[in-house]
Amino acid sequence: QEVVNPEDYIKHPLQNRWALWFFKNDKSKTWQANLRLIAKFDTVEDFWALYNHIQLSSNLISGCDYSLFKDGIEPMWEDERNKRGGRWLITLSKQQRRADLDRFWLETLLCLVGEAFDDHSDEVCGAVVNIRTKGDKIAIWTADYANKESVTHIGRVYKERLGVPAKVIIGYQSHADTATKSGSTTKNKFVV
Amino acid sequence: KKKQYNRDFLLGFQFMPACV
Repeated sequence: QEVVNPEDYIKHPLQNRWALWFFKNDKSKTWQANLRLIAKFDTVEDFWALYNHIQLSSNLISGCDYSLFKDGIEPMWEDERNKRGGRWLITLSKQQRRADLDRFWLETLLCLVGEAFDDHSDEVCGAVVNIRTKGDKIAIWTADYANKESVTHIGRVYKERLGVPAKVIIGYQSHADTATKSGSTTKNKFVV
Repeated sequence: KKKQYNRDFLLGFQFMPACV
């Protein structure tokens, strides 16, 4: 009788079930109506099946977003799990769309589904990529801006995973500050 | 225990034949 290795036929379960959302900017519709759930997955294999099936971020038209959030958390500030939180924000230059955008977004996804932030991964809510003419943005959203230890751990690991040079500073901003800002920039609660 | 996967492990599955 042949002994079968479970590794060969059981999909690799993720710690969390994740939901991928797509936003397409149609000004004739409300913000919420422009937001669509694409699919949910909870295994390594199903993550790749989805990732390989959809367009790269760099192929999306301006105004579109992808969001990957833990199942049960909606990709908006108002969600109960997001409203006290904030984001580590990566702002990209126009040139970086070709050079870095798809690589950074995939690395972000791998950090999330692989639970790269150790015990602090529980503080992660999701991540968003915004495709914009003036410059694309990628962010990891966490649950509580006041949880300094988790927020800074996540920021340090994330910066290293993206290969951002030490001299380049990335900032963490609370959603409350982003929502109430008056100018075009939001003050950073933390930097790494 | 948390199910953690490092990047190389995850990348190794990108082009695996689909599970049946």
